Amino acid sequence: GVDCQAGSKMCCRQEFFVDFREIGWHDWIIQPEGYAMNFCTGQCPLHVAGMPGIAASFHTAVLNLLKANTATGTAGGGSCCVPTVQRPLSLLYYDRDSNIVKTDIPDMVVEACGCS
Amino acid sequence: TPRGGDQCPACGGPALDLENQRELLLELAKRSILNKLHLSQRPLLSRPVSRAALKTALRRLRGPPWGTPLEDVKGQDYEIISFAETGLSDINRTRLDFHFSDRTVGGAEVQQARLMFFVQLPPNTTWTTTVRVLVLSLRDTNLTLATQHLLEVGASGWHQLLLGPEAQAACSQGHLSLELIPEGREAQSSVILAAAAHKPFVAARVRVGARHRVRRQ
Repeated sequence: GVDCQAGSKMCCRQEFFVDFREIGWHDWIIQPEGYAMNFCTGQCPLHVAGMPGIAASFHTAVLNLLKANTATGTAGGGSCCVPTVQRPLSLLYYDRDSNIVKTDIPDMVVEACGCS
Repeated sequence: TPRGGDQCPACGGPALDLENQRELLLELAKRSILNKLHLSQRPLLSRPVSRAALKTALRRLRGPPWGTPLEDVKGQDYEIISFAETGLSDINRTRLDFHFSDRTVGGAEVQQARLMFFVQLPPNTTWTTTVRVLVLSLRDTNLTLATQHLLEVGASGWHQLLLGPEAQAACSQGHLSLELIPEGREAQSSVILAAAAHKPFVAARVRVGARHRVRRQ
């Protein structure tokens, strides 16, 4: 996966951290101190579609580029910049009855992005 | 998700302007966490636990450190910590009551329940006690004996007792009562510490949907 830099236009992972203290949730969420949510953003031209992490190999990139050039009406396409690797978020929190609960919520943190 | 052949909404533009989108993203993050925890709004705390008790309890629980979640998380696991409330007790017995939110445990199965307690003993002595698991009777609201464990402790410090299926079922129903009856003459209160950082607690491991999977098999 590729992390977004200033002015990135291609599909990349944008880091985004939610500080629980900042949103006033630090009183009921005991650990961690924040949520590294992250998200995917950017363009997915047709020649990079179907390649998780974008640059799978030089050869597949060339083949997809050929396909894109020979296809008609390719503008836009249906390819999405989506998470390709995600990991769980571990939370320790007080529930509505003040029980202390620890849980791992699957697929909450975006680790890498690619074109669908 | 592509919209009916149109361009994918996530694509086609430069990276989001974070300053303009910040509020939207924060709202999205909040909603996402609440949805996954099956909460409609953030909980308002009515019975917060002292930080000292919480800190000690967490240190006693084994498991991967924070930030290293389980490698293969297919379902959603919960570990619920309930601190003891001292019930009807006298010099010969100590009652410990544990409450579990049925909204958290409801529909799920408690797969393991451990009692963690701190014992203080004089040097070179042992302490033997019977731990009775009391559950609510089906016929009335009285507590009846479900099972009991004989416990022998030979040193001061934290100890744990793995409770059986009867206690797990009681946790699933929202309430577990334990009665500790010492075998010797040693007064219970001087052995089991219940103050602040040494408060006994039960750690219950819950997996959502476990009961459903068993039924399917």
